[in-house]
Amino acid sequence: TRGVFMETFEAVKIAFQTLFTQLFNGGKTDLILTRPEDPLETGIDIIAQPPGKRAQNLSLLSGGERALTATALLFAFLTVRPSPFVLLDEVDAPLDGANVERFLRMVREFSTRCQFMVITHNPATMEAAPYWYGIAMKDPGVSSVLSYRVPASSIEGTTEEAVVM
Amino acid sequence: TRGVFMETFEAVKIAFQTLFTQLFNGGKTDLILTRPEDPLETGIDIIAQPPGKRAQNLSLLSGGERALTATALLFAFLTVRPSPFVLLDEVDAPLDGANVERFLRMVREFSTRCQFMVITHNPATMEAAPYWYGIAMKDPGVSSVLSYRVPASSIEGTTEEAVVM
Amino acid sequence: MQLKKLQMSGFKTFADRTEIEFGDGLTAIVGPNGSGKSNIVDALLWVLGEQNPRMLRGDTAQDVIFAGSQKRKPLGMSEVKLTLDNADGTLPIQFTEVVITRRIYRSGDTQYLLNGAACRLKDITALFMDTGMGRGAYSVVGQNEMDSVLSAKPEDRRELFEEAA
Amino acid sequence: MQLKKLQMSGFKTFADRTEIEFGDGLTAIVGPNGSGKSNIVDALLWVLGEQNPRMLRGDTAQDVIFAGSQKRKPLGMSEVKLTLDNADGTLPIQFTEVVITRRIYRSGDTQYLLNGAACRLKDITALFMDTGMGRGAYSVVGQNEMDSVLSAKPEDRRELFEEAA
Ligand SMILES: Nc1ncnc2c1ncn2[C@@H]1O[C@H](COP(=O)(O)OP(=O)(O)OP(=O)(O)O)[C@@H](O)[C@H]1O
Ligand SMILES: Nc1ncnc2c1ncn2[C@@H]1O[C@H](COP(=O)(O)OP(=O)(O)OP(=O)(O)O)[C@@H](O)[C@H]1O
Ligand SMILES: [Mg+2]
Ligand SMILES: [Mg+2]
Repeated sequence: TRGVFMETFEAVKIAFQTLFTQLFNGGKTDLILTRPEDPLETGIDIIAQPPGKRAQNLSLLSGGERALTATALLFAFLTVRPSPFVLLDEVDAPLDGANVERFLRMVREFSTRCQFMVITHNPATMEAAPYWYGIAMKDPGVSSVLSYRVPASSIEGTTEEAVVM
Repeated sequence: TRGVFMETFEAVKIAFQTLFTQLFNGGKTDLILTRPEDPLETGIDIIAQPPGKRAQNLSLLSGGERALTATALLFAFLTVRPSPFVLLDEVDAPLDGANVERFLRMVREFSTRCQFMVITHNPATMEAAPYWYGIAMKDPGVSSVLSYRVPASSIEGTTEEAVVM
Repeated sequence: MQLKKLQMSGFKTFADRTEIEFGDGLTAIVGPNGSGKSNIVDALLWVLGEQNPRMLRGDTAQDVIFAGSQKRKPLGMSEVKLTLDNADGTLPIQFTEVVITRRIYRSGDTQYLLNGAACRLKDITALFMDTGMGRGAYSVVGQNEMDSVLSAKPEDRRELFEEAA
Repeated sequence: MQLKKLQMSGFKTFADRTEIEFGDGLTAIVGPNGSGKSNIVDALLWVLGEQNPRMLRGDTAQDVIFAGSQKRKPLGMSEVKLTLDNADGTLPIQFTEVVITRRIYRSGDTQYLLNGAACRLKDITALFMDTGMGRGAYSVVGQNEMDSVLSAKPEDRRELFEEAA
């Protein structure tokens, strides 16, 4: 319905602007209805301006900038409409070290509100997580699972030893 | 022409099979003409079988397996038809540690035959390269370049200090 | 509503019965390329009712049944079971614990069970309609999917807003 | 034939005149997200004659002209100059050093120069026809492009083989 859509749109927009600025440590963004007079048919334009730059086509953004922008939008939806469970598959792959750190700060915060799982090859992401599922192929072609509770000391980065649960 | 195409196809196929097995440390692959009677209209099917697994749809392969398979094919073309210059933009992003190592072994080998540039966020890839171009944004929104010759000792991993050229 | 566990048997590389428990907070799923991490995502989407094989990287419905390895024969059936804690009544069903089972056989025959009782696919999808975990929802982001939020046409983006509204 | 250097002025984030030298062997291009690494790839493709703005992540031809930043005004022109060593005569032209210049103005006016003499775009693309660096070649792989070798239809893959043949 028109009213519900506009309410949701406004809430997502505000959350998106806040989260974008957190992930980019600056910059600004906007969501704009292509047909504001027609909320049931309108499209939604995304204007993203990383810190220090001018707003341009999303297509001109770098791989990492696009990943971070999409992440801000996703988390904006999760803010407005929480899900009990979030599963992200290698979304940290294009991010540099500084952006991974800001991404993980946001992931840690959201993981206090719901169940959060990330598939990753990134050591920083692994260190941010108190629980690990290790997937291996002891028999070729057949997956096996080992789960770990990472000792609290190693989350501070002192050791990578894990406790098999 | 028909003869040249078939010759090229066979040569690429053989190189692809060799390079795939090197990158995967095993497994096998095949290239199959969809219409062998019609080389000028035929398509080319790719059958990839990572070690220990059965051959399946390419679509079912993992992100890293697909990246490695595509790399083997690309390098097969470079073997049959060398280019003076190769530029790869973040192709190592989906690879795990062991696969990055095998990928880099092949990159080092090919970089003795031609000019080879890789854009990367991966520390292992950076360590494999004797020359670096560092791209930065001292002025927001404006790129600046700094080039480095990495001292020979640090390629063995002892130090990350670089010599600005 | 919380996810409690996911059990897979004969699903893609999870040939042997395997169980994954969902804890509170942040869990990292780690392992080598091709070990089966993204297959876990596929298992979750599948048990929640995904009907399009392409969304699970396959061509046919039966592509999710373990196809064998170098050492093992293919299996005849794939089963995934998802157990959820419904103590807060989020799911419109009179059970504090909800178990969803989906099976498929080589013939293509499929079974759906809700707490052990045979049901139809739409009984399952109806359960999740307003939870943020339904079709087109934003709580599961597959490998290489993050970017499509941005590359979608402005009109296509409204789907996400409608899901949240 | 060897690449010697790439000079950019007003090209995307390379507002100030910048020079990149191509050495023998392996060079890594590194830097934070959005710093301009992939823009270097775009500059190389552009000076070699890429006409489709979408292949350079833009909408219009003028999208490659520096659009300004928070602190700087937009520029009126973009220029890229590529210097090649042609001592081995790979390029069908009577020069041991070949310099290709491409410029575009805000009006859309474009200039192409070959060793300082005005020429047409097709004079430039003709030079590279059989070098593996021509259109559709496999020597430059952009970010997120590696996978498309595999996802192409079997019929579309023959283009790569024809380039190599
Ligand atoms: N029905 C099936 N039977 C057997 N193996 C299968 C089946 N379906 C997919 N596979 C295999 O699963 C593997 C891919 O697993 P998956 O995508 O989960 O890997 P991953 O751990 O996510 O790796 P990456 O880190 O590279 O993304 C492939 O090798 C594929 O052949
Ligand atoms: N004409 C232009 N004028 C000014 N800035 C531009 C122009 N075209 C593109 N940009 C900017 O260039 C940046 C992208 O640069 P690039 O893609 O080279 O980054 P990158 O170093 O490859 O980053 P990543 O590691 O994330 O892939 C974007 O912020 C974009 O806004
Ligand atoms: Mg995966
Ligand atoms: Mg890039």
